[in-house]
Amino acid sequence: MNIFRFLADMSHVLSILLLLQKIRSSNSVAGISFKTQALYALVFVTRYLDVFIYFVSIYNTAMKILFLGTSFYTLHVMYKKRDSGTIAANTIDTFRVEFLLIGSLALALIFPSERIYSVTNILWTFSLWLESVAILPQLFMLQRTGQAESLTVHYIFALGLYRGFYVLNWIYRYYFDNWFSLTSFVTGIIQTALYSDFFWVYYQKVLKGKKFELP
Amino acid sequence: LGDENAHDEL
Repeated sequence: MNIFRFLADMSHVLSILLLLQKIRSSNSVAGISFKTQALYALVFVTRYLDVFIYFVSIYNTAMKILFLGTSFYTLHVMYKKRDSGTIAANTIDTFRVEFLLIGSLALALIFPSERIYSVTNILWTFSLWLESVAILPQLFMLQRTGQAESLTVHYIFALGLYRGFYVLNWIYRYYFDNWFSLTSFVTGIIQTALYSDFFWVYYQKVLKGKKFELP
Repeated sequence: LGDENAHDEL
């Protein structure tokens, strides 16, 4: 554990709290992509089911259970409030996730991490590829609506920050732990890059106190 | 199944 990884995990937890707080305070799931949340739930299932067979630390186990639990709790809350969106979600949450799923599965089968062809390792690699692109339905939804509530914006920012910190952690581990995972690094870079536009708009609008609207 | 490729990160 190093400071970057800890900050990454805390950003991740913060993003989940912000999302749930947004839904609670507005009593609405407007502007939140159900598809992105469903993809995250699938990411956590395929990556963290090893919690039953492989023990790392109490911290590791607790966080895995937290991420699994909150992702399904979020889906449950969103499903319950599905009619509260100001615009029917099915008309704007239209990103075709099939391509993300098929692409991630293909990459995991062709290039499993460390070239280890086990079920758990292929699922782990699949989860990394899928996570790297899982935000796309949310970003497309944001682009279509053109504006977002501030809590939604903070949620996406914290989520983007999370993988950005992991990239710093991997650079740190490469030099100080003599540890490196190419799959983690490449997917982490892609994931962080997908947020880069968003980071820029966030900096321009939110940090300067303006309403969040895409140009 | 097991620790053939231990993933210690989240």
